[in-house]
Amino acid sequence: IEDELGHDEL
Amino acid sequence: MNVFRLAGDISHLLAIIILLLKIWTSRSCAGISGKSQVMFAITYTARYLDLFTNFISLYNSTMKIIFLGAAYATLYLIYVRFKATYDHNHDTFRVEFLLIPTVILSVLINHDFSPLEILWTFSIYLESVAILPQLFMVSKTGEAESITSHYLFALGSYRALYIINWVYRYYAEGFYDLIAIVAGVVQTVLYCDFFYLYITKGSRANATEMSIEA
Repeated sequence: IEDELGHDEL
Repeated sequence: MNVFRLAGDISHLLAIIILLLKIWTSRSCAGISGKSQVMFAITYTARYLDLFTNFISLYNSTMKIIFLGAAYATLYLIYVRFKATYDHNHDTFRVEFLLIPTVILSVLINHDFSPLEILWTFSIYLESVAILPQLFMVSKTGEAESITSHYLFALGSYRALYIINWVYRYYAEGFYDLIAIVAGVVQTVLYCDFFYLYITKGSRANATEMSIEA
């Protein structure tokens, strides 16, 4: 879940 | 990264630069809502705390630093440097009506009940309504300088482009983030009335002011 929550937008 | 997302980020950057230049060159922040700018500064501070925990790309980190720096530079110009020109009599929107519900909502509806994630969610909810004091101010005084209108148009375009980016990402990558999408749609809808006026009234050859009837 850590990876899924890495928000990559600004 | 796709072309819509990049165009959205550039539009956002443009909006921030327009605002800073407008205040700096006119030596005045008349017509600008300090309250909206405070909420944008809170938004980016809460969202970009992941600068320290999560590296995505050089582009991502650079933009975050620029947005944060610009947000605080704007606050400095409004509340310190050109304080005398700040139109606080017209900047009367009650921000607690936005801050309290967004704090509560971010605790209740989030992807993960952890401090950073709740702060990210709060920033998404707060950003979606942060422009309301500015739009309220424009409707209250009945006009916005053309440069302020360009700022609002660029800022609204940024969110509209992000929606297209999300549609693209859904089909191209199967990726979607419901919290960001719902808040982003709300945020874009708030600009619709302004977009309509900007396009119909703002395009007149030598229009220097545009009126917004509430």
